[in-house]
Amino acid sequence: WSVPIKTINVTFPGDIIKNMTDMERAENYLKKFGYLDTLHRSGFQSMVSTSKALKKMQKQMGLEETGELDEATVEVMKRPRCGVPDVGN
Amino acid sequence: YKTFEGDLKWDHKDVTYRVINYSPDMDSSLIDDAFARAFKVWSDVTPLTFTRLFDGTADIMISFGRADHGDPYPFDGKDGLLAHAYPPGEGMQGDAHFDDDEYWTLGKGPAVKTRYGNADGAMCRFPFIFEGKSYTTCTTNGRSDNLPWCATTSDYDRDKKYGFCPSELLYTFGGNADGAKCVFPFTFQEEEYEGCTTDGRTDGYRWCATTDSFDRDRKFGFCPSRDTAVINGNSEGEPCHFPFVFLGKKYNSCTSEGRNDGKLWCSTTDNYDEDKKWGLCPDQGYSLFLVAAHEFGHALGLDHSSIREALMYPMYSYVEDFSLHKDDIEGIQYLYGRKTGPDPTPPQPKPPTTAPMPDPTTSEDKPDHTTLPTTTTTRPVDPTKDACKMTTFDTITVIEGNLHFFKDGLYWTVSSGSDSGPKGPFSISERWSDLPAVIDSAFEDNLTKKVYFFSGPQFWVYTGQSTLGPRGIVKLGLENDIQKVEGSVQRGKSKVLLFSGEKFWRLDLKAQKIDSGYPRFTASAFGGVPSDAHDVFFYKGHMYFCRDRFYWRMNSRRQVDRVGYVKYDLLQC
Repeated sequence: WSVPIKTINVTFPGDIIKNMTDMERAENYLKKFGYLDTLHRSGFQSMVSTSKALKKMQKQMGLEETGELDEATVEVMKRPRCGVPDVGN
Repeated sequence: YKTFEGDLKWDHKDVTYRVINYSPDMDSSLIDDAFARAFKVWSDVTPLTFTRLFDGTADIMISFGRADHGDPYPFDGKDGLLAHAYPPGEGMQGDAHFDDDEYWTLGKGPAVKTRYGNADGAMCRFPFIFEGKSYTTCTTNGRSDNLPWCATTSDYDRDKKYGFCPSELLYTFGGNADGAKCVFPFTFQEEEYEGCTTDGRTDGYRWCATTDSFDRDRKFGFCPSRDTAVINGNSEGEPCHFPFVFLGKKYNSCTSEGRNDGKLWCSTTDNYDEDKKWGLCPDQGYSLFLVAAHEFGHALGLDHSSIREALMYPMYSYVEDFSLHKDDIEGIQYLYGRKTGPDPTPPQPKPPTTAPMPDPTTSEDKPDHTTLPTTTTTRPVDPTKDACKMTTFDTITVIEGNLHFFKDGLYWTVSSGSDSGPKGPFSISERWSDLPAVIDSAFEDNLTKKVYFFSGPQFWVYTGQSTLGPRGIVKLGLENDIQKVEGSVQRGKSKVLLFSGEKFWRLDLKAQKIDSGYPRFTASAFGGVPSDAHDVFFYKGHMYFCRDRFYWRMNSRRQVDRVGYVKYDLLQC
C-alpha cells in the first residue's frame, strides 16, 4: 500500500484565485448569467429568491429542478461556457 | 432555441466580418480557417453569406483579448468564460470576443502548423519518432540553432518529413514588423531583454523587438506560443523545466500537487521553491471552431438554447464530428429563412428503386466462384438509417456514373444529374453478395466496367454479378504491411492510383501489378490535401480527398479548388 499523500495547497504567485465557497460561486453565477436579478421599481428593490433562480438555472441546463445547490448544479457552474447571459439581455 | 428580445437580426444577407487580431496559440492561417468554417456552419443552412474584410468596419468584428478587454464584460482567466458575442446591430453589436487566457486549439491538444522545412506547411504529427525516440511535442534536439521542429509524419527516421514549429526565433505576428523574427538581446526603455516580454503592456501579450533596439527603431511583433509553453501563471510562454523541485521533491512531469483545482502545472526553472516561476501545462485546449460557431450564432441573433446537444447550449463540450443540431437550424431559419437550393433537412427515403441492370461481360479472369444474380432490384433496407446523419463513410466512389456512399454493410446513391439527395440505404450484400460489410475503397474500371472493391488486406472484382476474389492486395504488389487501401483513382485507361496512409501506388490494371517507382508520398504529389485522407476518389473530372466530414477537391492541374462538406455538397443533404 502506498502512503497517502498529504496534500498541501500552495499560493502560486500570479495565480487567478477562484477559491470561493459553493454558495459564493452560485450567487456569482446566478447574477452573472441573469438568473438572479435585481429589479428597481419605484425605488423598491426586489430580489428573486435564490431558490427560484436556481430552479430557473437548473431548467435551462437540463438538471433536476430542485431549487437547491446540489452537487450536479455546482459541477455545471464550474464548467467552461459562453459569457452571454442565459436570461435577459 | 431562443432569439434575442425583439428578434434582433441583420437586415441584409451579405454579412461581413473582420479578424482584428490573433491568438498566439495557433498559426493565423488555422485561426482564419476555424472562423471561416464556423461561419460556414450557418451559411450552409441559411441564405446568409459571409465576406471577410481586411480593414474598415465589418458587421462582425472578431478579436481576442484578456480580462478587461474594452467592453463592460471582462473575461476571467483560464477556463470559466471562454468567449462572448453581441446580437446583431450597430457598433459593438454583432462583435465576437474570445478570451485569450484560454488555450485555443482545435479541441484535441496543440494544433501545430509548421513553417519552412520540406512538408509544405503540414501539421506536426505527434507522437513522432526521431532517432528511435518518440516525441510528443516539438523539439530542438538534432539542431544547433535552437529552433523547435517536428515531423509531419509518424516517423521522421523513415520519411524525413519535417517543418519548424512556432517560435519567436522564426517569426512574430501582429505588431509593425511584417512578421519578422525577434532579435535578442533588444533594448526597451534602456533595458536589455533576452527573451519575449510582457513589459510595457497591460494586456499580457508577449512581444519582442525585431531589431536590436526598440527605443530607436520602434519595430516589434508578438511572440507565437510554443506548443510546450505554459499558460497563465507568472511565466507564460516559457516551457516547463523538467525535472524541477517543488517543496523539496523532484518532478519529471506536470503535477497537480499544491493545487486544489486539479490543474496540472510545472515550474519553468529547475527549482520552484527558489524561483517561484510557474505556469499551467498545455491541455487539450478549447476548439476555436466550436466556440466561434457558437458565438457567431449569437452574432446572428440566436440566444442560448436549453437543448444540451445544440450548438447554442451555453456550455462547452468537445465533439469530434460536429454537425448542426435541428434546434439550431430551426432557430437560425426562423430568423433568416432556409438556404435556397437543396433542402437542408434530411430527405425521406424514396420508394424502391430499380438499379440499372449490370452488364455481364466476359472476363479473362478466372473467377474463384460465380454468384448467380438473385435479383437486380435494390430497395432501401432501413429508412431510419439516414445518410445525412452519417458523419463519415467507409468509402465513396462512382459506379455507373452515380456517387455511392458505403458504410457498415449499407450504401446510398446520389444521381449525378439531379439534386434530389441520397437514395437508400441499400444492402451491400444484396447487390454484391460476396463483399464484407466494410468497404475501404472501390472504383469502377472505365474500360471494362469491372468494379474493384477493397476491404482490409483483400480485394474483389465484380463483373456484373460475377466475382473474382477475395484475393490479397499483396498479389497486386503492395507491401505486406499495408493494412488496407483507402482510396483509388483511375488515371487514363489502365492505371489506377491506390492510396494508403500517407503514400500512394500506381497499379497497372492490365498487368495487375504495381508500377515501379512507387510508393510515393501523397503530400509531395498532391500538395494542399490532407496527407491522412481516409478516402480518395475521382468524380466529374476532379480528385476528392476526404478527411472527417470534409473534402478537398483537386482539379486536373493539381490545384485544390474547393474545400467543402461531404454532407452538403456531395450527398446533397
